[in-house]
Amino acid sequence: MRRIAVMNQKGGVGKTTTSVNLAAGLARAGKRVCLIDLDPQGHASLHLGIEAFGDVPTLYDVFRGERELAEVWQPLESGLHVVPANVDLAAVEIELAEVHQRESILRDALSKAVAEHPFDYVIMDCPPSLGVLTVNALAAADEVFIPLQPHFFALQGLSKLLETTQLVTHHVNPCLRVTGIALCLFETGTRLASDVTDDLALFLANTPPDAPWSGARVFETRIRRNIKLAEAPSFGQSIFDYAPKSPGAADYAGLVREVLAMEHTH
Amino acid sequence: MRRIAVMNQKGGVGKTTTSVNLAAGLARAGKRVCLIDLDPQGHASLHLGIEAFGDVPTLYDVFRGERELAEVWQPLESGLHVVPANVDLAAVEIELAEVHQRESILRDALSKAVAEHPFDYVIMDCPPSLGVLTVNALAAADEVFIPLQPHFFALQGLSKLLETTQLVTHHVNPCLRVTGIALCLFETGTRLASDVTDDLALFLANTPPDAPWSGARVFETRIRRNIKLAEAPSFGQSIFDYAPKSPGAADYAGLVREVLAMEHTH
Ligand SMILES: Nc1ncnc2c1ncn2[C@@H]1O[C@H](COP(=O)(O)OP(=O)(O)OP(=O)(O)O)[C@@H](O)[C@H]1O
Ligand SMILES: Nc1ncnc2c1ncn2[C@@H]1O[C@H](COP(=O)(O)OP(=O)(O)OP(=O)(O)O)[C@@H](O)[C@H]1O
Ligand SMILES: [Mg+2]
Ligand SMILES: [Mg+2]
Repeated sequence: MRRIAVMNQKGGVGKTTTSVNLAAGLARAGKRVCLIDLDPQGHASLHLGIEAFGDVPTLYDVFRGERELAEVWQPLESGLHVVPANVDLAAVEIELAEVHQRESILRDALSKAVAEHPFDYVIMDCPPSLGVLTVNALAAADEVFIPLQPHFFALQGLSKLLETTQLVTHHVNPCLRVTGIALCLFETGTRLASDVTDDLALFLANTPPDAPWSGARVFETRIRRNIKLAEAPSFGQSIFDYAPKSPGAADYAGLVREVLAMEHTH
Repeated sequence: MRRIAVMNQKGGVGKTTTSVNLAAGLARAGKRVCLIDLDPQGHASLHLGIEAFGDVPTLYDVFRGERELAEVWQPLESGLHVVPANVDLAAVEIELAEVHQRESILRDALSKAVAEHPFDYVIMDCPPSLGVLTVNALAAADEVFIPLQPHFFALQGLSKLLETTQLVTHHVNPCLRVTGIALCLFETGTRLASDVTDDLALFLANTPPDAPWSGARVFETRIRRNIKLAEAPSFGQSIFDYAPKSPGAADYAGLVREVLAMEHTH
């Protein structure tokens, strides 16, 4: 089972779009996939048409110890299971501030749930911050994927993000590794995109061999900016259902192929 | 003095780009402006070339009660004063969790500082969350500007954001009003942008008269997507210095004019 946290504290870089379309793509390839929405905005849930309002059980209930993951995830037609979130989840940052071992609540809930319901992939969509929700995802994951918009602020944040991953590796989850960086919202032909891509390659080439991101690869597939990717959430669909012939669907299908191909080397 | 919080918990919608270019534009128009960076990513500071590393005093020192605002802000050539931030600021969420009246630390620091150093505008760039840093900005502000990318997720988050503003109005700062919504990263000609803009107008038309956003206007100026706006931060400059003839500079100049014109009706 591969447990992948999709994270980046920089906002609006394509975390949710990547989590949803990667999870949907892997499910279409016949894999058993669970997508966990860790963002109080609940955008991964909304993107797939799940309205987690009122009494609908969400990830918040799991953090409060009131429900098991298996009681909260919703199976979709595609076989994909989604653990929804809503704004209640925002309370976790404060409510768990004093709780002992708060960073491993999700990890423990996940290992309990998958004992009876095996998955091939667990994808975790993180909020744009490095708080207790993201740390829970890092504790529960064995891989990190970093969606990165090739803009100036993106590179700025990367070293801080990698430092945080290293802290988690040292204190909470020694097997955590950053294995993939996905260039999203890519505007081919702009100098900015090619400059940042070059800077990124240089940055990674100078990585110390023992760093948790020393094995990270930049995926060959660039996820190009494509308006259909921004339209799909308003229809509650992945890009594969909404616009299967669009460049957005082609790009995410490419990413899915690369992620599957990693299985043989992983 | 106008104190404006630029906020939206949705990530990557143009908060920092708007805060920096609005502040720079108002300073070019001869106003005395203070820009406060409330984001631990420190992007507003970086955007203007301020590297707040090591012993450079930052907003974090003000939250800790170790420095006054007037000891921390850095005057730039343009007359704009910037209160920088860096990742240290992220500790505030946890460190202040138990502190009494933690939400008004910035308001108190600001009223003390401006007694000796008057400003015409204070612009506060918020992080993509609704935590203690954003609440401090809302407590210190009298106006809220909401940058909004005309995408599906943007509208989803708006009602939650307005609810939070209402909570702050009731409990912390009765004079707080949402006065402006700026459409950013606008892609003219896309159906998505026109659909969301229509939905937004409908949403606002149905606003109850006593709501803190009942007077909110959607600025006429649309900030179009323009790669020069994404390039400017890597040169440490506002759009007016980096690419004064670009559509990005024209759009932000238009926004500055509209903001100045509000003074007569405000
Ligand atoms: N390749 C793309 N082309 C066009 N639009 C995109 C693309 N990827 C994402 N978007 C849109 O850009 C916006 C930001 O993407 P998304 O919400 O996935 O980012 P995020 O990192 O999850 O944001 P947050 O930090 O708020 O969680 C969304 O409105 C989304 O629909
Ligand atoms: N109108 C625009 N045209 C093109 N690029 C833009 C525009 N506005 C902002 N950008 C770029 O898009 C990215 C997101 O913008 P910005 O960082 O200002 O958003 P934000 O809301 O402050 O993000 P965060 O939620 O991380 O604080 C940045 O890389 C920025 O340079
Ligand atoms: Mg997201
Ligand atoms: Mg910002």
